[in-house]
Amino acid sequence: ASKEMTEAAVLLFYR
Amino acid sequence: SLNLGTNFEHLEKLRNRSTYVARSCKEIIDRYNEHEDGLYFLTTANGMVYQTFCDMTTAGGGWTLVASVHENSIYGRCTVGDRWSSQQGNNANLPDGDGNWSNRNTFGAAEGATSDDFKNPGYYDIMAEDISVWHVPNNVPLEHWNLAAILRYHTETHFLRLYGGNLFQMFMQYPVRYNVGSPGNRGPAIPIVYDHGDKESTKNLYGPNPRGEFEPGFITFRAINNERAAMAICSGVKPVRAYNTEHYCIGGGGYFLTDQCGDFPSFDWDRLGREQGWS
Repeated sequence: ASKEMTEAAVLLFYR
Repeated sequence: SLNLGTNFEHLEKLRNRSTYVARSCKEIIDRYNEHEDGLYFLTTANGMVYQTFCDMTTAGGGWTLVASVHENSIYGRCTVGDRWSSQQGNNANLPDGDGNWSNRNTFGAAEGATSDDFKNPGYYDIMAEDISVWHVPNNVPLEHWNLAAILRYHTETHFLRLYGGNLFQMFMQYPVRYNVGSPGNRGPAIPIVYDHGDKESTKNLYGPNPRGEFEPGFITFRAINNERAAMAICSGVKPVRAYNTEHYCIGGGGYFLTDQCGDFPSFDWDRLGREQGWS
């Protein structure tokens, strides 16, 4: 995957 | 200094937030009519108080940050920091890995959610209907998360009602466990509404080969690859043609056949000069 993707955290939200 | 006055008022305003009693950011809006993004205190059903970030703006707001999946070293293979797969090495005898997708363990802090893994009690305590996902570059401070994100989207189908109201419950039904099934046994794939980015930009975040086997515009849960390794979330995509999901789905159990174990399992497959096109 792109470097952009691997060097970003995945934040999960609920509503 | 002149700033001191404003700063004091600002801190007073933040301090007042600690008097709120609510189990989610949505409740903060509903009860206290607060609409400002930022950190708030929430309370679990058992009375445990914790602090997290509330997104009060996206699609009317009331989104509670419950977790972040952060890659500290793409070269690590289920090593320290791989809390969303396994920190105990690639091991078929530990099919669930650390088990954090379906337990009540918590770790990290909201302010550090882009610098390390994060999970708070809201993950299992809040009864929710929908999910929102932000991909934020590592180490970006909280006040810039929204603007800095490379991808933001949310669901609107209220699908969590069907799966117990949160990911904790959903992953009880669909365990993130090695050898639990074959690719056809994946969990639900839910259509998404984009808040930043689109189907095309989502595709381009992944490698050229993955683009040929997934469909963008969805979030998929509990994907299973060809070697029966389980992954928790395929962010922005649904596997449809082939199932090399280790290259584009995150989180996982404790064992991956080709030693691709990790929170971002094999996103870096080609990087070390192996086959071309998966990274």
